[in-house]
Amino acid sequence: TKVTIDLVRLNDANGPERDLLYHFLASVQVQRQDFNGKVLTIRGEDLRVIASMFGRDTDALVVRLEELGLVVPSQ
Amino acid sequence: TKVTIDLVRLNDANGPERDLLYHFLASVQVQRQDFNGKVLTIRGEDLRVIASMFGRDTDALVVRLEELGLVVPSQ
Ligand SMILES: Nc1nc2c(ncn2[C@@H]2O[C@@H]3COP(=O)(O)O[C@H]4[C@@H](O)[C@H](n5cnc6c(=O)[nH]c(N)nc65)O[C@@H]4COP(=O)(O)O[C@H]3[C@H]2O)c(=O)[nH]1
Ligand SMILES: Nc1nc2c(ncn2[C@@H]2O[C@@H]3COP(=O)(O)O[C@H]4[C@@H](O)[C@H](n5cnc6c(=O)[nH]c(N)nc65)O[C@@H]4COP(=O)(O)O[C@H]3[C@H]2O)c(=O)[nH]1
Ligand SMILES: Nc1nc2c(ncn2[C@@H]2O[C@@H]3COP(=O)(O)O[C@H]4[C@@H](O)[C@H](n5cnc6c(=O)[nH]c(N)nc65)O[C@@H]4COP(=O)(O)O[C@H]3[C@H]2O)c(=O)[nH]1
Ligand SMILES: Nc1nc2c(ncn2[C@@H]2O[C@@H]3COP(=O)(O)O[C@H]4[C@@H](O)[C@H](n5cnc6c(=O)[nH]c(N)nc65)O[C@@H]4COP(=O)(O)O[C@H]3[C@H]2O)c(=O)[nH]1
Repeated sequence: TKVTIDLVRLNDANGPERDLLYHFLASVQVQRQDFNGKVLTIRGEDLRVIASMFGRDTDALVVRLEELGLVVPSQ
Repeated sequence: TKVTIDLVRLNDANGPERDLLYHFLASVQVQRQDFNGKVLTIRGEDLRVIASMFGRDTDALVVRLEELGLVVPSQ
């Protein structure tokens, strides 16, 4: 599973899930020195870790992120 | 360890190590749809696998790739 996050919409979002996701993405940006600021795609293995931290499976997490408008559709 | 391979020089190189590396990088390019054609950076974990297939440790593999002129220096 490959999920691209809309960083601009993430900035405007609220809530505890948003904060946790934000911190994780910020750390990836720093590791990569990727400061495009618009989108960020993370590894499938990251999604699995994040999903279990939220007590969900990966598909349910992705559905939740889509509901929050945080996912950039893949071309 | 992060190693960026010069794809143009890899194309001109010879030998069994070159062929194995070429096939691996080609598969990564396809998985990513990354066809910039000039450079490709692979994961540290990939280098470890490739190194042990060549009977070396990772540092020795990187030295060998540098000797062959296949490594793009990191900025
Ligand atoms: N397009 C693409 N390129 C890839 C992929 N995997 C590795 N690379 C390339 O290989 C470099 C080294 O990867 P690494 O050793 O895993 O070292 C990585 C890894 O430890 C970490 N990292 C970066 N992005 C992520 C991520 O989304 N999730 C996780 N868990 N770690 C990441 O930061 C280090 C440096 O990242 P970069 O500067 O980006 O440098 C990366 C990147 O240029 C991939 O699936 N797709
Ligand atoms: N900066 C950035 N942009 C993102 C990210 N996720 C998606 N994009 C954007 O969406 C396209 C697809 O990205 P990808 O799946 O990572 O697929 C990428 C990726 O696999 C690879 N790639 C491109 N540039 C780099 C790079 O500088 N380093 C590494 N390691 N891979 C790259 O080539 C594929 C096609 O790249 P593009 O045509 O440039 O087009 C990219 C880029 O415009 C992200 O996390 N960071
Ligand atoms: N062993 C190995 N496998 C590779 C490499 N490059 C790509 N792959 C495989 O190809 C999938 C798609 O890569 P992508 O289009 O670049 O799409 C990637 C890329 O946009 C981003 N990404 C993941 N890791 C990194 C990283 O270290 N650096 C950067 N810049 N982007 C990354 O997250 C997306 C999804 O990553 P995955 O779920 O891991 O899914 C990755 C991974 O399974 C590589 O150098 N080595
Ligand atoms: N997932 C994803 N990540 C992206 C994308 N574009 C940029 N990045 C991330 O942003 C960092 C800086 O990219 P850059 O300024 O385009 O500058 C890049 C690029 O010009 C070139 N480069 C190095 N390795 C690769 C590679 O494997 N593929 C491509 N297409 N370019 C690479 O060297 C610079 C450093 O590359 P990295 O160490 O990989 O570090 C990259 C990578 O972590 C993208 O489309 N998808």
